[in-house]
Amino acid sequence: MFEARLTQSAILKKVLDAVKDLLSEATFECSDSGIQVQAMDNAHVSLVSLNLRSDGFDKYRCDRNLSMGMSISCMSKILRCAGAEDTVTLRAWDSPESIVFIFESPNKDKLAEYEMKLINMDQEHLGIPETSYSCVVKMPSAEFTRICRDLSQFGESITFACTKEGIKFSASGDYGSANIKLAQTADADNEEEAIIVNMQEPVKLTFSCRYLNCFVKAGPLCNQVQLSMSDDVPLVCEYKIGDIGHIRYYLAPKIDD
Amino acid sequence: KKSQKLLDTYFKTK
Repeated sequence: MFEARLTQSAILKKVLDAVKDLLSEATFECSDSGIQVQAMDNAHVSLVSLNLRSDGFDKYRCDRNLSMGMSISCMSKILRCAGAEDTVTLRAWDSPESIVFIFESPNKDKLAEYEMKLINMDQEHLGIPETSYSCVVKMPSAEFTRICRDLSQFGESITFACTKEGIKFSASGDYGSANIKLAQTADADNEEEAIIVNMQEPVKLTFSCRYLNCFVKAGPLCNQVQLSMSDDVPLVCEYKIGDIGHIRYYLAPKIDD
Repeated sequence: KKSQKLLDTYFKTK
């Protein structure tokens, strides 16, 4: 039997909001250690890696490893039915053909159950290599969201240039150009507002706005986002999910064909 | 495209 319970269904709602624009369906790998999703978008330009640790759940039981193929749009519709304060429980039996979402109101006077059919999916086992990055930048997620949104007006891509002083985002197109420089914060008294740059080598990489604007949908999950960059390897854009796990987006830099 | 190839190569299938 598989059962995972979260007191705050809002977390799962936000997780779905953060992946539904990139993935139409995905395999949820459930084991004793937690729930993991690794899936590429249809165009094979980005990869989503979601990790929810079992110890982050309020109740977690997984008797045997399960691979459950789920429609992300259907799951998203079901989670929209949960009240903001509801508790959510995911439940499936061994060799399941469906998964049940149970929403319980805080005073336990309302109990709603939604059953979703699982889908058969081709298993894509991806290996994410260990990489030491030339630059790792931590910054407020709201700032990153705003920069991606603002610069998207000027072109289809944004160039990230990182030095030890800070990071510069720039875009150019038919209407003109724009660039935004963020300096490393001198004193990180307020952790949520801090901009921290760890640089081994300066990097300059260009990424598609379309994908960046999908990644920033994870902004409501965490006040800070971490960007890890090296030449010729995918950008990693990471948001922590409270004490329960993280979502990482990988995006290949634009390379002139 | 090269970007797709880069990603496919980077996440080599196990």
